[in-house]
Amino acid sequence: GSPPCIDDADLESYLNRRDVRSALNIHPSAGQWTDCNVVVEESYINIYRTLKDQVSQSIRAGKRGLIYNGDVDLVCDFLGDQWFVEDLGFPSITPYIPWHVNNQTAGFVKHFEGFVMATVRGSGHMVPTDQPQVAYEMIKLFLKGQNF
Amino acid sequence: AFDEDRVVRLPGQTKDIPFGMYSGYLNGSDGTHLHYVFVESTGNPATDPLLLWLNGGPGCSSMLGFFTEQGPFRVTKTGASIEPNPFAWNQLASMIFLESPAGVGYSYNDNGNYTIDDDGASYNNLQAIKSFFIKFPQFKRNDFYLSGESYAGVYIPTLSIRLLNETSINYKGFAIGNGYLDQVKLGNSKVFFSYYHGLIDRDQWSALTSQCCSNGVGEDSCEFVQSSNPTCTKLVGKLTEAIESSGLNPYNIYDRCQTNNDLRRTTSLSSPGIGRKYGNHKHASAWKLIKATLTGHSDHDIEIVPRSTRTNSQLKGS
Repeated sequence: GSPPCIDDADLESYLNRRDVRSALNIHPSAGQWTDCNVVVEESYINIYRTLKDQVSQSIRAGKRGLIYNGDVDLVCDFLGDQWFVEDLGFPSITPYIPWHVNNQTAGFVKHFEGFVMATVRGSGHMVPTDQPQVAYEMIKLFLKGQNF
Repeated sequence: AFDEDRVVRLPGQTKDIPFGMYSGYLNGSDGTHLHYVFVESTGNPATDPLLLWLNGGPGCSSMLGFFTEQGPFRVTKTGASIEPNPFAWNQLASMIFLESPAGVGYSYNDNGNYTIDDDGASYNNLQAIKSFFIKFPQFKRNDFYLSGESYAGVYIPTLSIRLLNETSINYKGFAIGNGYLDQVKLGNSKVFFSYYHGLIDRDQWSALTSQCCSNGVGEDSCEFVQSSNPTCTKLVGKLTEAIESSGLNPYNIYDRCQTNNDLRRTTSLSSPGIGRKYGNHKHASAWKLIKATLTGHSDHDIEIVPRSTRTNSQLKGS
């Protein structure tokens, strides 16, 4: 969902300026920009209650995975996603251990065969907004295929 | 590079953008046109990985990611200028921010059809990726990754499965942040999370666990979402109401909630439609996801009481 307690009014105002739309090559058929579209949200049909099969199959096919959670988010909390990860049934390579950025605990991590699960300490749902440097280091480690 | 889509400078910037930036449309199926912004890596675009980012919702725009999360720019509070983001991910990878499905952000459909499901969304996302590589064939050999957050926990795995069959794309892996990966697990965990973070007291917790758990208290022995015990279901319903009325920012329980600002905007804007967007819809949207996991129902089954229809005393209380 859209971030309920975050004020995106200034961004909406900016992205609906005529000069901004022009700079971004926006087609005239496109409507007013809103952060979240009510029509799409209300008519969207959710099929999958769990993505276990898709995630498992992708990892088995050799695709590397990172599942990360800001640990103070209530909407998609870390605990539920941690249970999801454990339920995938892949053997773990490391125990659940802290990982660090600038000598500070950035969160906790567990490496599995083919993928990694990490928390980002003190972050909510939008991790790159709440903990930008930690998020940056995290995605760097992932893209480079390095352990946390 | 696809020069028609090139963005040299955005309003609010005083200098040209020092890396390749492109904005335009990628084609999905049946008249679907998905808006994208592509920013090249500031390292070596020829060899750095290519990373797709999707925000969730469903229905939310990846321009939120671009301008408020890991994109290269931030819009200042007044909206008058653009600032660089020192932790932009395009220092590591070239990034595609895709507004999906049609109807989200600047994306549209020629027929005005905005009803879609998970499979339709992932199919259109795949078509958009293929459309990207037609516009930018020089990136076809780069390592390609998927990423996103929230409901992208559905978008990414379903798209990943489709990519497994696309041998012409150098697909390497995926990253999912705070993903909507399993409704029932997230519903059950939310009760534990709420207790562990002091959102409910010991009496409520004892009542919940005595009615919803068997053989101890834990992930495997507690079933809050799909309980066959009506007392348990009732207690979970009360918990849902309690955390909703707490006034907490559900996306970060330790951050402040800009509700007051939202309400001020609601009352200060002349158009009720705009006011509803700033004030109520956002709340309804977030709590919808929470309720969906806690009750085990899909979003469509859940009736949300918009904030504006609550009484003044309820608002003051929260």
